[in-house]
Amino acid sequence: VTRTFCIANQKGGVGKTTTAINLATAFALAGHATLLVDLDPQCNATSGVGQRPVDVHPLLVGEPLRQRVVPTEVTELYLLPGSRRARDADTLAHADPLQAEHVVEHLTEGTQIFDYVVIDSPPSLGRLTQTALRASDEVLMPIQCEYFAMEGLTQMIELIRDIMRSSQRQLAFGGILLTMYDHHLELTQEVDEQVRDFFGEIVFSTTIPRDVLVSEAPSHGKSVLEYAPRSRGARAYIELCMEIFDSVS
Amino acid sequence: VTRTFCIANQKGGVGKTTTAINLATAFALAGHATLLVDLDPQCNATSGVGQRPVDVHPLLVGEPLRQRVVPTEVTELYLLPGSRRARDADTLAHADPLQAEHVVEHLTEGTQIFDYVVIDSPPSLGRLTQTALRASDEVLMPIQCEYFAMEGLTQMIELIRDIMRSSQRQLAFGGILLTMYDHHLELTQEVDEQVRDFFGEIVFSTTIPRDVLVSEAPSHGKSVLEYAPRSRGARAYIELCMEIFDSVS
Ligand SMILES: Nc1ncnc2c1ncn2[C@@H]1O[C@H](COP(=O)(O)OP(=O)(O)OP(=O)(O)O)[C@@H](O)[C@H]1O
Ligand SMILES: Nc1ncnc2c1ncn2[C@@H]1O[C@H](COP(=O)(O)OP(=O)(O)OP(=O)(O)O)[C@@H](O)[C@H]1O
Ligand SMILES: [Mg+2]
Ligand SMILES: [Mg+2]
Repeated sequence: VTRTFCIANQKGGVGKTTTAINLATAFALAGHATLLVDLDPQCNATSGVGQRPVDVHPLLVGEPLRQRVVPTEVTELYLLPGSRRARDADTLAHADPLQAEHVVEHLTEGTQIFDYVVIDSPPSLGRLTQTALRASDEVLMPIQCEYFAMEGLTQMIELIRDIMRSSQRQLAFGGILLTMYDHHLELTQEVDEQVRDFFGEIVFSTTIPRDVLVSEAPSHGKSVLEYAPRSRGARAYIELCMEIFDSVS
Repeated sequence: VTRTFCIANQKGGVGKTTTAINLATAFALAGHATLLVDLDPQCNATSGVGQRPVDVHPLLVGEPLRQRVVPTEVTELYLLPGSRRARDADTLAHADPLQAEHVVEHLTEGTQIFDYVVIDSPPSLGRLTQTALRASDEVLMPIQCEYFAMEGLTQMIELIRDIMRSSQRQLAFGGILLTMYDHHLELTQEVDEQVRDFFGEIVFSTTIPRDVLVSEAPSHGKSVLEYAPRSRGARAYIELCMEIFDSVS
C-alpha cells in the first residue's frame, strides 16, 4: 500500500522543501520506490534534486502522470517536477472544488506504483495546499524553533481537521518535526517545551539540527544524504526515516 | 508626500515581517508618523508589535481605514492589524481585478496622513501580494543568503515589472536587502557576490546580520530596536533606515 505524506506549514522557510527532499531520498536509499511531488511554484524541490522545472505543470496536462515522472540521480527516487509558469500557479491556486477534485484523482491514480510519495507544498493554507492534503494519507509539519513559528499553528491544525472530516481518504497526523534545532539557544528550548506540552505524542523524537551542510547541498543539486552523508543533518534525516518506518500509519 | 514600501518576496522565512516591523519602528523613532500594514494571514507583524489580530480584516470593512488603525507602544508608530479568519484570507487572495482595485483605493486613501507606510505581505506572488504592490511606491525585497533564496528571484522581478507597467502609481525598486547575513559562511559570501553582480546598485550596502536577539524580540511583542537597542541586529536596521533616508525614491 502506498504511503503518501504531505509536508505542509503555512509559515515560510521552516524546512518543508529540505525535509521533503531528504526524507524522500532516505526512503529511496532504504530500497523503497519513492516519488517526490513538487507542488510549490518556486520549484525548490525540483532543483534541489538536480532537475529542471517543466513548462506546464504535470497535474495540468491531460496525460497519465506516469509519463511525466522523471528519474533522479538516486536509484528508486523519482520526481514529479514543478512548473514556474505564473499561469499554472494561478490555475492550481484558484481551482474550484470540481477542478481540485480532478487534480486529487489525477495525483492519486498516478502514484499507486510507488511505496512512498512525498508532496512538497507552498507556504500557504490556500487551495493548492488543501488539494495536496486531500491527496495524502499523512501530514508532516516541520516547525522552526522560533516565536513566529508557533503563531500560525492553530490555524494550520484547524484546516487539517477540516480536511480530515471532509476528505475521501483518511488523512492522519504524520507528525510534527522540529527543524533547524540549536540546543545552545534558549528560544529553541522554550519552543521545544511548548510544542511537546501542546502536541505530546505526535512530535517526532528526532529533531533536525541547524547544519550549514544541509543548506549547501541544494546548490549541488543533491540531498544532504548524498552531499555530506556523515553530517549531523544527514544522520538526523536517516533517524527520522527510521522513526517513520517504526510508526505504522 | 507619503512614501509607501511593500516588503515582498515569494520565498518564505527570509525576514519580510522582521524587516517590516524594525524598519517601521526605525522610521517612527526618527520622528516620522508611520503606519505598519499587516497583509499576511499569519498576522506575525501584528503580534510582533504586541497587538492582537482583529476578527475582520480592516480592508474588508466598509469604514474609513483611519477608524481601524491602532496605536502601538512606540510613539508615531501605528498599525493596521491583520485578520486570521480563513474567509478573509480567501477573499483577499481571490479578489477579482475590480475588488482588488477597491482594496488598493481603500488602502491608499487611508494612508495619506502618514509620512511612511510599510506593508508586510505573505510568501507568495498571488493576488494579495499583487494588490499590496499596486498600493506601494517602492518594493523592498529581503533575501536570505541561501541557495533556494536565489531561485525564485527572477519570477519575482518579472511580476514587479508587470505591476510597474500596469499600475496607476509609479512602483519603483526600493532595494534588495541581504538578511540573516553570516560572514563566516562560504554560502553567504557566494550569494552576496551573485546578488551584487546581478542587481548592482539596487542592493542596499547595509546587510542584516543573523542575531538571536532579533528572533527573540517578537516573543516580547517588541521590535529589536526596543528589546535590544545596542544589538548588532538593531544597529543594522537603524543603518538601513539612514540609507533609505539618504536615497530619494
Ligand atoms: N537543518 C537545517 N540546517 C541549516 N539550514 C537549513 C536546514 N533546513 C533548512 N535549511 C535552509 O533554510 C532555508 C529554508 O528551508 P526550506 O527552503 O526547506 O524551507 P521551506 O519551508 O520549504 O520554505 P518555503 O516556505 O519558502 O517553501 C533554506 O535555505 C534551507 O537550505
Ligand atoms: N537577522 C535575523 N537574525 C536572526 N533571526 C532572524 C533574523 N531575521 C529574521 N529572523 C527570524 O527568522 C524567522 C523568519 O523571519 P520572518 O518571519 O521575518 O520571515 P518572513 O519572510 O516574514 O516569513 P514568512 O515568509 O513566513 O512571512 C523568524 O523566526 C525571525 O525571528
Ligand atoms: Mg519550500
Ligand atoms: Mg512574514
